[in-house]
Amino acid sequence: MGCYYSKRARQESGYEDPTTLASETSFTVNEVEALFELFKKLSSSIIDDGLIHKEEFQLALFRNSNKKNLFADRVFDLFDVKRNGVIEFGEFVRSLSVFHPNTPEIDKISFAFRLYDLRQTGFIEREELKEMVLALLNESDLVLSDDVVETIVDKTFVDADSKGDGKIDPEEWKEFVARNPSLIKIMTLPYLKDITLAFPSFVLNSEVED
Amino acid sequence: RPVIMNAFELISTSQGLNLSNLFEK
Repeated sequence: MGCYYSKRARQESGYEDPTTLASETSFTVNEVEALFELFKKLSSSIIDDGLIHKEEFQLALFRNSNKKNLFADRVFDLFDVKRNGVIEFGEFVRSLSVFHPNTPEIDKISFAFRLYDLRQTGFIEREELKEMVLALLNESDLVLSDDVVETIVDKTFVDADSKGDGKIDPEEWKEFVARNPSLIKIMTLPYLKDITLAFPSFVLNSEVED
Repeated sequence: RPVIMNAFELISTSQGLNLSNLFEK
């Protein structure tokens, strides 16, 4: 039942034991197996080496492997836990787990904080927020005057930086999200609950057969 | 009265943050 192929593919992609991954994440063993199908597809779209390269990530997100995007870069960097320039299967599953509907909100809030803390200083700084607003405007072909951008950033800091020290710390971020829960809506992918339906071919490769 | 957008609300609309595209077949 395709065992030779599936074992080979698993070795190449740093395949980790689904039981271990399931025990560490919000996924069931079956869901981890299904994610492997998705991972195989993404990791072979340009370079068939069982690792997700940034170009493959961009291709999946934008249908364009050359599209530069600050936010996609940040997501990629957070998924690439080992910081070796590629996403391995274990990293993929553990990071995607943050987006599972059953994952505690506090994990989602913390992941979003790290995403927006561009320079990893432990704070979201004013300059970082402005840089992200400008990146979003650029991505959306929206043009706003510098005054308007400054006003948006200022207003957000008045709301979020409750200590008034010019930077948002994790505690302020948590309180800000509690008052604005829509900010972490993007941190939940309802689709992840149906992953076994979306990628049913895992059944054919299941280790139960081995 | 003008509504001033929350900067985080604005950036959360980025396509780069919309991971549902990873699941497109």
